[in-house]
Amino acid sequence: YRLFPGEPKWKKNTLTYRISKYTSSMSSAEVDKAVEMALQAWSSAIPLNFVKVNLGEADIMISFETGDHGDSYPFDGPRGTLAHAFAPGEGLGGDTHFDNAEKWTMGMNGFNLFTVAAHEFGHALGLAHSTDPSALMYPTYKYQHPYGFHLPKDDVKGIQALYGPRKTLPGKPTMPHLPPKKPSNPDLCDSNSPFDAVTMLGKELLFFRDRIFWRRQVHLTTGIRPSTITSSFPQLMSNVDAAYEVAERGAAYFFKGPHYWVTRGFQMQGPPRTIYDFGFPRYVQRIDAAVYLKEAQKTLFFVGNEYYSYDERKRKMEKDYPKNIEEEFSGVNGQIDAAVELNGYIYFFSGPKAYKYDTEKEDVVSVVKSSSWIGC
Amino acid sequence: APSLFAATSRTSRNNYHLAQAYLEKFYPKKGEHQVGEMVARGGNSMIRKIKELQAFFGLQVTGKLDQQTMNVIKKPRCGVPDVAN
Repeated sequence: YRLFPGEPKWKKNTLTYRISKYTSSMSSAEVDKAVEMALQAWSSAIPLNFVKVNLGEADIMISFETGDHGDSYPFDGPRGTLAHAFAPGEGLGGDTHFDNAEKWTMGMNGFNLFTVAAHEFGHALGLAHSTDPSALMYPTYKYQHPYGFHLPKDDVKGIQALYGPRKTLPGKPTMPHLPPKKPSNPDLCDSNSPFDAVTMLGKELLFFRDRIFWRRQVHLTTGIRPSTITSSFPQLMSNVDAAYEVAERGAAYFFKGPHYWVTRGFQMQGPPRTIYDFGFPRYVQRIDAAVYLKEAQKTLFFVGNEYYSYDERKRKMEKDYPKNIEEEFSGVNGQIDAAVELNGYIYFFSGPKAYKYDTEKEDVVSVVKSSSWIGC
Repeated sequence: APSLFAATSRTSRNNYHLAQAYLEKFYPKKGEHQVGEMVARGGNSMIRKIKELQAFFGLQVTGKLDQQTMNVIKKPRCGVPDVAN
């Protein structure tokens, strides 16, 4: 990685940004989303937060420009130069411009706005171009998949050289900056590998772990089939954090980092949304587990050693939460990786163990190996 | 100028101009052209810049506008210079 001469950086830990001019090739909501995700890629690695403003001057002014647009760096029409940004500082400092002559998209066609924006915001925060071809700050365009994106190591080193690391927050103790571990030939019955998420989906139970998920009929322990997550849920790719289904609504919810997807069966219903729709505080950046309680019509979300309760009828987070998990669910030890309600019992999955919890007795009534649920 | 070409053709002339504009934009040198200073068009400074570009992108450093170098020059990219000035 390389820094600019004099190593300019922002001296405050909350920056404002404003999109003053949009492009016609994407909806403004899509542009907002791509910009938010691109900034999130950096804020997950350093103690910097970004606040969107819609009026007046912001630290980072973002706009789509054509040809000569008054900053002595005219754009050159389709291809060639795609965008540029200015190093941290007052006035133009941090400002980011995109060539409006390009075809900007959220996909792999044209030029992916998330990919280019994430690169330019590296400049806006103080990084120069890197000679490492795998780095986001390498000068030439290379498509990056926006969902589940992890900053490459070279960029993490560079930006943390300027701002230091972000202290990890409550939630799954994963290292968000390292690409997910790719087991070469995973032992599917490895009892030490926890499930990432468990949910009902229609008549089947789904177990998620890394890049794989298992489907099983609730009452059968035979015929349990592993397959890759991308084969059924391409947008999810891998490492689902949590999942639950509201059967009477015919909808299931899948969580990854600060985003969630809604499906009907295996059909994605639109782009990902933000978990803050549910009313989580901003410091929650990921969910460990979720379980829908059919009778109460409430969904419990587990984060670190606390849990929240969301009223699905009122579509509102309940007051007086979060609460401590161990105080409310005696007998369930360790971080909760996944949870699912079946026949009135809640099954908590924590590491190698699965606890059967009786909500009436308010106690654990049996403990089995997690992997026994997938026939191991 | 002929020594820069790996091949001779109209394409090469176009490549030369494209490369020249690219190098001026992304590999400027601080205080390179003093006002009034006489510099031969192209000449050593261009070869030096080509070498700088090839080193930056991990290409074989030849100082020539060979195919690999031209492939990099034609790729869509960020407008911030590779060498900060």
